[in-house]
Amino acid sequence: NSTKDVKDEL
Amino acid sequence: MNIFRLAGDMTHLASVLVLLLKIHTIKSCAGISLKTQELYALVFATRYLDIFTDFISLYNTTMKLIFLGSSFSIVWYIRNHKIVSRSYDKSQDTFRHYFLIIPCLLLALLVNEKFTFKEVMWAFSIYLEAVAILPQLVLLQRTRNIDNLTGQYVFLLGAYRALYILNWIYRYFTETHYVHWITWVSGLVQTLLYADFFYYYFESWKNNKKLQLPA
Repeated sequence: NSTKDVKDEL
Repeated sequence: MNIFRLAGDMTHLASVLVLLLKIHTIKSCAGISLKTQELYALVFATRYLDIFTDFISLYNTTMKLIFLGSSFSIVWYIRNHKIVSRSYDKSQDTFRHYFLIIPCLLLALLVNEKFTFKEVMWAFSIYLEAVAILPQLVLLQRTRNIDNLTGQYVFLLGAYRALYILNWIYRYFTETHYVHWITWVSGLVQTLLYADFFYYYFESWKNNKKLQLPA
């Protein structure tokens, strides 16, 4: 599953 | 979110607040490199392009707005505020920071997580942040007496990325497939650049002496 690699770090 | 990353973000926020405190209350930017501030404004501008497209959390968006707003207002203060700009010593802040931007941009075009505008800009911001402190460190070597707020500002700015390294180690061991070589290598380089500053900062704190960096 291509969980969009969201940038969760600042 | 883990305690290391939260501590890192709070330390980063503290560094920004210390700098704003210095500039806003004593209306002085003595010892502060405008070039480092400009580089940081560029770092946030290129890193937070997704601020209106990807909503992660209220915390994430709030912190992004704080870092964007503070970095650009600090640049504005030092450039345009009639009192603050007088304390900026252009002749000392001579690092050619444009020489940092081009290599970081080229590297971002070559090494990125995906060859899209946003990802290349994000990688560029990571590489640029790693070297953004150089003009400030060079200026500190030329500044005879570094005032406490400036020393604390640089210390907090260096400490935040060191805490992020602990966060990356923690996430590597607790999350599957958590591997981000771009941020890991850049973050390590960034923190290592502070190594000698940390040493002299700790020495001055231990011996209760004025912070002095050897030229």
